[in-house]
Amino acid sequence: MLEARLEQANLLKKVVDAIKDLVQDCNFDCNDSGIALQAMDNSHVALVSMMLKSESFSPFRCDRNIALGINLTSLTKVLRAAQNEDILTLKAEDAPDVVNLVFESAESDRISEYDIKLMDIDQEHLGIPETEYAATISMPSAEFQRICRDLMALSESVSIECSKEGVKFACQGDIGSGSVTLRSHTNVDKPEMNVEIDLTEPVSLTFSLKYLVGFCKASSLSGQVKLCLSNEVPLLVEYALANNSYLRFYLAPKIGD
Amino acid sequence: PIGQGSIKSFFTHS
Repeated sequence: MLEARLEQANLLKKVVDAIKDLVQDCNFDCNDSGIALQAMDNSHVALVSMMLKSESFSPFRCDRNIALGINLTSLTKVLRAAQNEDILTLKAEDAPDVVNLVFESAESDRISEYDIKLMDIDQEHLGIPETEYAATISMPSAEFQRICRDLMALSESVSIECSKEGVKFACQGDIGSGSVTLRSHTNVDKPEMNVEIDLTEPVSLTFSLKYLVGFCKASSLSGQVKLCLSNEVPLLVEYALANNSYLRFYLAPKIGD
Repeated sequence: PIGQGSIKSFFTHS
């Protein structure tokens, strides 16, 4: 059986909110290392990979591999009933028909309990190769969100060029063009404001802004976002969570010119 | 025009 207790419902609320517009029905794969999710969007352009390590829960118990096939719209409806600060416990039997969610208020004696019917989801599982990326950029997640939103007003796609000069986000549209360039930057007082660029070779790739803006819904999960790029491979956008847990998005580059 | 690649062409089935 599965029993996983989260100190704050907020974490799961934010994760589900960040991915629910990209993917609809997903398997939450539970085993003794934690709860993982991998799903592609309908167009097979982007892939979400979430890992909530067992250390992110206290306690965490999962004796066998259990796949919880959940419709994220249903999960959102139920999670709306949880206060951000509630303690959230997920429970399921070994061959479950439902997943049970319990929300406990730390301040009052209120306990809410919900069951969500599970679905049988036959999901493709893709192997993601370990990649030595040519460029890795860590930057404030709010800054990345702002850049994507600003450039989407002009164009549907953005080129991300990384060189030793810095990283340049550029777009061209019907009304004109725009770009934002960031250089490495260290803020001793506010490390969340740091921009760190780790480059082994220059990279230039073009991506759909619609997807990037969608990924940025995860911004509230982490002050920093990491972008990993290599020529002609998908972009990795990573939001690191506590206890080595993470929410990652992969986006296939645009091809041709 | 720029085409959109598929994520499946980059990752293998596991």
